[in-house]
Amino acid sequence: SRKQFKEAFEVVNENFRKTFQTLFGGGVGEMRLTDEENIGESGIDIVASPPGKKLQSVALLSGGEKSLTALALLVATFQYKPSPFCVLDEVDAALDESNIQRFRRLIESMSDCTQFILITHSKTTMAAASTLYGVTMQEPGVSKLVSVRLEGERQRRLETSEPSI
Amino acid sequence: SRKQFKEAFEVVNENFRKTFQTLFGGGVGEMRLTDEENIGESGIDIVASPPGKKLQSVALLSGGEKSLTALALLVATFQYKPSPFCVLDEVDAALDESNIQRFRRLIESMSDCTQFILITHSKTTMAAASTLYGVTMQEPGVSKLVSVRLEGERQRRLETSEPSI
Amino acid sequence: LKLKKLELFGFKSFCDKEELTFSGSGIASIVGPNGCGKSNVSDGISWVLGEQSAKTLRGARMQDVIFSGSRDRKPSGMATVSLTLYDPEARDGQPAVDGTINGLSYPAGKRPGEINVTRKLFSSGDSQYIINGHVSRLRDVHDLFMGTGLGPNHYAIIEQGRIGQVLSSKPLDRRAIIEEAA
Amino acid sequence: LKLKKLELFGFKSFCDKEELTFSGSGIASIVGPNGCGKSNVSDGISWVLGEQSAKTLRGARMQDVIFSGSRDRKPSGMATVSLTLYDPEARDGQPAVDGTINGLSYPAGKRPGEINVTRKLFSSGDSQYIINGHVSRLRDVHDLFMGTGLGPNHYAIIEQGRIGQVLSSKPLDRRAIIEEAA
Ligand SMILES: Nc1ncnc2c1ncn2[C@@H]1O[C@H](COP(=O)(O)OP(=O)(O)OP(=O)(O)O)[C@@H](O)[C@H]1O
Ligand SMILES: Nc1ncnc2c1ncn2[C@@H]1O[C@H](COP(=O)(O)OP(=O)(O)OP(=O)(O)O)[C@@H](O)[C@H]1O
Ligand SMILES: [Mg+2]
Ligand SMILES: [Mg+2]
Repeated sequence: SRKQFKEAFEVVNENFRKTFQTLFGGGVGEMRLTDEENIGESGIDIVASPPGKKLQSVALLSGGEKSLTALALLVATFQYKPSPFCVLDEVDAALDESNIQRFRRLIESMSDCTQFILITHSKTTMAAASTLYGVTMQEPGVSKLVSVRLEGERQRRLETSEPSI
Repeated sequence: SRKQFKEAFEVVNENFRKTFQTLFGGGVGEMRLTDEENIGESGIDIVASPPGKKLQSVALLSGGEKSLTALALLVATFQYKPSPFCVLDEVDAALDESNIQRFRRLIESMSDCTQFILITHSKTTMAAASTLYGVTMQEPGVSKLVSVRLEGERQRRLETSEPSI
Repeated sequence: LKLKKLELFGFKSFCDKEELTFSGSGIASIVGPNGCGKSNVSDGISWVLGEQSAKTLRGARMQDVIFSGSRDRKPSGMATVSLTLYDPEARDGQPAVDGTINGLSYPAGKRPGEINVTRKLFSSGDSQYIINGHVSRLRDVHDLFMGTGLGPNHYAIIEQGRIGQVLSSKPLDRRAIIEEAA
Repeated sequence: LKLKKLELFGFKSFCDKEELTFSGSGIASIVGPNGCGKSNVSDGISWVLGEQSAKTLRGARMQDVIFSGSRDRKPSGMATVSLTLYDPEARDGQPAVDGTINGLSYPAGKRPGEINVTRKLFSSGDSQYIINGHVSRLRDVHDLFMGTGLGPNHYAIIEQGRIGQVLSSKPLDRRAIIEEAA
């Protein structure tokens, strides 16, 4: 309904302004309705300006800046309505080391109510995990899972993972 | 002309078969004409099968496998007709460490006749360079270049880069 | 709802049955070399939640998700993905009963508060959705996850290479994300 | 043809004049944190070679490549990118003469065998192409690089995020790459 949308929009937008500043260490990021008069059918525009930079179209942002802005918006949505779980496949691919650290801290702050599944090549991102699964293809074309436990148990390799509940 | 195209296609395809095997350590990669009967207007399909895997559509390949296949084709084209220079912007973003090493060795083998400019966050890729430029934004929004010389001179920071010729 | 287990069998490169278990919260990470099957795990999750577009799963037609064979293995006849979640508010020790989540009722599962969603696809093209052992429709699976970010507009799953899409998508597509959460 | 120098002035985040020099072969690497201007260097190269699509350069209109100001700096009135290459077969010591490369003649440059291509864009929208000091047309720039992979279909420049495009593009687009090289 229109009232629900307006309320969700306002809350997520306020969250977004904060998560943007957390990930960028400043700057201005927010959503704007394309049609203030007609909220029932309006689209949503995103404006983003990293610290010290002039406000321009988001298209001109760098690859890493675009990733961070999108992640800020995603986390803002989760803060309003958490998902049971969230799968992020190599969303850190365009980020430099210091931004991967910021991304990691933001995800850690969200992880008490949402199960995050991070697919990654980054050692920094991996290190944030309490559960680690390695995927291997010893036999070409056939995937196998290897569970690596990290909390309170010594690391062990298992051919099949045992349930942790 | 049609004859030129056919000749270029044959040579690049033979190069591609080899560069694919170099980057994948085996497997089969090649181009096929969509319309053998009408070479003058035929499109080009790409088939790629990493070692031990079954031949399927390239769309099903992983992110890293797609990058490697595209790089194999690009290098195959360069071997036929070298460019004065080639700019690769973060083409290693999806590659794991061992594939970045293979990519790096392939570029090194091509670099005596072509000037490669590699934009990257990877330490492995950077280490292949004989000329290194750092881009900085000490003043927000204003880019500056810093030349870092690696061959035969001690590393020095310069506010403006001096010509090396 | 919390995530408990994911099983893949005959799905993409998972020729043999493989299983991941989760603690329901916190961070799990999936790692490995290029092409080993990490994104295929993510595809398995999208697929069992009811993904209808083969293209989103990098295929040309839906049968492309069935293990198609390798150097030493024959193709599989079917693909199965099974997702198990649990409702932490269901009380243990009581016999498993029908429950409600997200305003929808679901049939009793193996344990109290447990919800298992399974999808099967046969190489003939026949397919099935099964919720807690009861054959269900795609619609039931979508309803179960409506508004959680795991429904048909699953903003909670970001595929490889898609992180930029939020910014480059049309203004009305972005509206759909807020509407889903609302 | 070998690459010698690139200058950027008023182009995107390069408010002040900045210069890169090259040895003509080997590997050069451009590094730095997110958003510092690395891809803008690559955009500068595409632009001076005659890129006509603002969208390829991530802008909405071509004036978007002019430095638009920052916290402490006013917007620039124009953007200039200058690319210098040299023909290693032109003999040093001889007075600079008109030459030919790629089957095309070019006017004498500062040094024998040197080719400088400069592109300017004013905030008014006026723009200029200059080859070795002579005002030229876009067509002349394209002809200079035809078939080298740096022409209008510049397969020798792979923009950030575009590496997958070769594989996902249409069969006829891939033909264009082979035709360019042929
Ligand atoms: N139906 C299928 N049967 C067998 N193998 C398949 C099937 N579908 C996909 N594959 C294989 O799965 C592999 C891709 O796996 P996936 O995309 O999960 O890799 P990844 O671990 O994410 O790698 P990257 O790090 O490069 O992203 C490909 O090599 C592909 O050939
Ligand atoms: N006309 C312009 N005037 C001023 N700044 C601009 C202009 N066009 C783009 N920018 C700025 O340049 C920055 C992007 O630079 P660029 O894409 O080169 O970054 P990058 O170094 O490639 O980063 P990444 O590692 O994230 O890819 C953006 O912050 C953008 O705001
Ligand atoms: Mg992947
Ligand atoms: Mg970039």
